[in-house]
Amino acid sequence: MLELRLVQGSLLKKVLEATKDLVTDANFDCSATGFSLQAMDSSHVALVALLLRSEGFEHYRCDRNISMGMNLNNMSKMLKCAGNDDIITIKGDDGSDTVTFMFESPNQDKISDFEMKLMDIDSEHLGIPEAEYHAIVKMPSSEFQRICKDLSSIGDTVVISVTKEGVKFSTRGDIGTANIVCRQNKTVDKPEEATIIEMNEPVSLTFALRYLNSFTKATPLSESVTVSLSSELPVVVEYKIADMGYIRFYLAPKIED
Amino acid sequence: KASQGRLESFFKPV
Repeated sequence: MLELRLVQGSLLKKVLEATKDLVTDANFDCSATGFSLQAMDSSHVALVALLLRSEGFEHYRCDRNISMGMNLNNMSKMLKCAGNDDIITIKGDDGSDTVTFMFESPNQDKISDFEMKLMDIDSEHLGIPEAEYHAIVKMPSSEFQRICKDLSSIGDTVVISVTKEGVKFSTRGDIGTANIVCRQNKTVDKPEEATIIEMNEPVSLTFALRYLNSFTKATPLSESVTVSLSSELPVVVEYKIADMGYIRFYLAPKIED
Repeated sequence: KASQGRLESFFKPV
């Protein structure tokens, strides 16, 4: 028996919008810790890891660990039928091949339930160890989105370099080149507008802009984004989900032949 | 020319 009641149902809608273009099918895992997902894109270049902690739900009942395979496009179709202010409850029964999404309007005058077929998915989980990163950049998520979008009109890849000067995003394409440098800036009105650069050592890595642009679909989930870089690891692009957890995207770098 | 890395080169399956 599974019953998860999320008062801020729009969070789940936003999570689906952030993941459905990257991953087609995924197993949602439910345990005492929370509602989570780990899935790679079809080319095994990018990975999404989601955690919505159990404490963030108004009601969280998960009698035993359960994994539910869902087609994210179909799940998105169903969640789009929920209003932005609706409370969403996810319900499942042991051994059932369906999951039910219940939507309640804020004043309880409309209650809908949508039953979706589950699917068997052979998921490949990767072990992601805790790591020390060479540099961690925290910046407004809208700024990161803007940079990725702007650069992708010039080139296909971006070199992200962190030095003590700041973080530089560079691209080149047929029409020319572009460089955007963001310096640390803590003198802002609100903390989420700050750009904070923690650098243990300089680092420079190349990534496909197509994936970074896909990650920025999570921008509505958080005012700020954290980009963690290490020369030996995939980049981590993390959006914190207030009071609940996070959505993290991992992207393997381009490697010089 | 740079080639695209794969996640399995960095993380092991569990």
